[in-house]
Amino acid sequence: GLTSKLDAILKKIKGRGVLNEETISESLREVRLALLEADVNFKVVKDFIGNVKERALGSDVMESLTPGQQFVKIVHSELCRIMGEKQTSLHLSPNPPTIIMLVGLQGSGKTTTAGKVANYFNKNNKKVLLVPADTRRPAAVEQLTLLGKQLNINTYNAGEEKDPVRICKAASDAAWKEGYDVAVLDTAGRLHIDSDLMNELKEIRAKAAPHEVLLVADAMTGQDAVNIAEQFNNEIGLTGVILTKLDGDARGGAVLSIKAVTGKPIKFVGTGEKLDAFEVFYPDRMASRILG
Amino acid sequence: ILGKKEIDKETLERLEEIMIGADIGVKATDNLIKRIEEKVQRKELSDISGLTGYLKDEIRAILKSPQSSNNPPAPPSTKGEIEGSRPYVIVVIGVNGVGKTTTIGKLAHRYKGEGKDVLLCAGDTFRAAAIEQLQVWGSRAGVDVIGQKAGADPSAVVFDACTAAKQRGVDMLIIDTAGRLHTKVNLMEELKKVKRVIGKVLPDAPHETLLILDATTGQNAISQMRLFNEGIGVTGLIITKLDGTAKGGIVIGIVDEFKRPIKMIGVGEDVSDLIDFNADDFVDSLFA
Ligand SMILES: Nc1nc2c(ncn2[C@@H]2O[C@H](COP(=O)(O)OP(=O)(O)OP(=O)(O)O)[C@@H](O)[C@H]2O)c(=O)[nH]1
Ligand SMILES: Nc1nc2c(ncn2[C@@H]2O[C@H](COP(=O)(O)OP(=O)(O)OP(=O)(O)O)[C@@H](O)[C@H]2O)c(=O)[nH]1
Ligand SMILES: [Mg+2]
Ligand SMILES: [Mg+2]
Repeated sequence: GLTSKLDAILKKIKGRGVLNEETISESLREVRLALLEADVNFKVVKDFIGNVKERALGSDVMESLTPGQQFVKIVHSELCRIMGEKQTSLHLSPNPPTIIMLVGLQGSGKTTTAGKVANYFNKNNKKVLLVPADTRRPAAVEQLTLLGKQLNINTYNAGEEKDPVRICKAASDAAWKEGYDVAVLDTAGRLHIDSDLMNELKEIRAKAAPHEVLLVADAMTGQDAVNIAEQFNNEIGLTGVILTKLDGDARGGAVLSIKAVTGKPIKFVGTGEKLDAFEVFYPDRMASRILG
Repeated sequence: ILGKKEIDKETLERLEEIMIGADIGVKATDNLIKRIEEKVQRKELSDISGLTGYLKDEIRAILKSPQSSNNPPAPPSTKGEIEGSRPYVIVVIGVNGVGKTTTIGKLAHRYKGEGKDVLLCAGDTFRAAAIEQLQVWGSRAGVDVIGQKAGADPSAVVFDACTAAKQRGVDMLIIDTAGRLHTKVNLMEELKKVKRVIGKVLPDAPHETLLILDATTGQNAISQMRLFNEGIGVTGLIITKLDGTAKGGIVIGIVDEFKRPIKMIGVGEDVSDLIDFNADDFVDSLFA
């Protein structure tokens, strides 16, 4: 992998003293290649390499018996620094219910993740309400309702109401009135460039006042991750991110792009189709995965 | 796109960024850049306009190359036309959430509109409300959906659907499958079994195995193609969600390596948002 490649490069120049501009460039090229192959956005890679270069130039990598390993350590720790501290949980509001709103592109895993978030709090003895606010996709309400049944968790019944904004507002009020600890709003997938649908999310946020607005993003997303994350964050405002489908072999570089452009914490990861496939985000494990 | 006249190092770097930003990938981008450098060396390329034209030609050629080779028989173009390959069977596969079920709804609408007799199979017996979702699409398209209860063995449902398709003498049968990550061996085995079952009922089927790829996917699309193709064989690709900002450049490397054609692209969530793949339009939008 990257360590052995860097070992080969750095061992060639060992004995020529500390790292300087020219001896470091080949190593930086290998790191850049690894990150691009991992789907990190090329602009994010450029900035990242700049930071690594500064740290590597000042370091004693060449003093080490294993310079490749030392170099990778610098890269790894720089990745961890950007991806943030380990998140232990979503914070519950001191004034229940805590309203959690899930947003994102079509098919990223929001509805399934809504079930997982609900399951997570339910297992911790919290009273949870699932809110199906996707009235557009065929059988979306049925999908979330079925997940609720599987988990023995209540699903808000919107009756004849089809407007997602009114549904979320009414559900939020009902959750407060009926003493729920958590309400999870599952919204319809949408494009970040669809201004009508992005405005709909703004309205939901304004009316339902969620404590958390989480971008549900697919781990296999490529270069477009920066556009998606930037738009959702600028237009709606995010409080965090959930990365899904990490049980595959995607390197997941999108997470670095998302963190770099939004600065928002990665709260959880989805690691499978079952409702208990839900874990806390570990930046150091993610860093190793991205570097391959 | 580049605001200058002649081809220099900076030009090539800017071009490389555009291609990587379009998810073309490092390897495929490097190959294309190398070909450009050789042409510049041999003085066959000297200015920017010639450069983008040449690059577009190269990519277009890659995307069009499979059209002339190893294509399955086309679906019957009129109702009841080709006796030998009726029902014409299409299996739709791909990882989770890429747009398989929605694309089948669009395909059903298209083929029904061409006067064909279409039957759908709700082969996703795993995911919550997957059968209901396909049934809505079936009623939108005005076609029947063969399904069983959730939790049924997908091979059993597919067996039913193939038998029904044969008995009813329909023109086309389109089979929906559950989303699955290509790395899950047991799920790939399940897919292989589905293919065997189809072949037992309808000896020369499936005629088309379409892999659905999401345009927002990065380099992982290559791994998806590789494993699905090794698993049950992919005869064609449909790229969905090209109505977003992702360019879907990853398909260039995939078509180059696996030589399978991109048949159609999905450009929205409505029943008519499925158009035939056009290499010229695709290449133009890559550099737009
Ligand atoms: N393997 C795997 N599959 C997942 C994960 N999360 C969700 N899925 C699957 O991804 C597919 C899409 O999930 P949904 O929950 O329907 O996605 P969505 O974002 O609600 O989709 P839209 O509402 O259409 O935008 C389903 O097949 C899920 O089972 C995960 O962590 N791992
Ligand atoms: N914008 C856009 N959305 C699409 C397109 N194709 C599908 N979708 C949306 O993507 C989401 C997922 O579509 P599905 O058809 O459920 O995907 P799937 O592959 O069957 O998902 P699983 O069965 O859960 O694996 C839905 O919200 C669709 O409306 C497209 O071309 N453009
Ligand atoms: Mg959903
Ligand atoms: Mg489906």
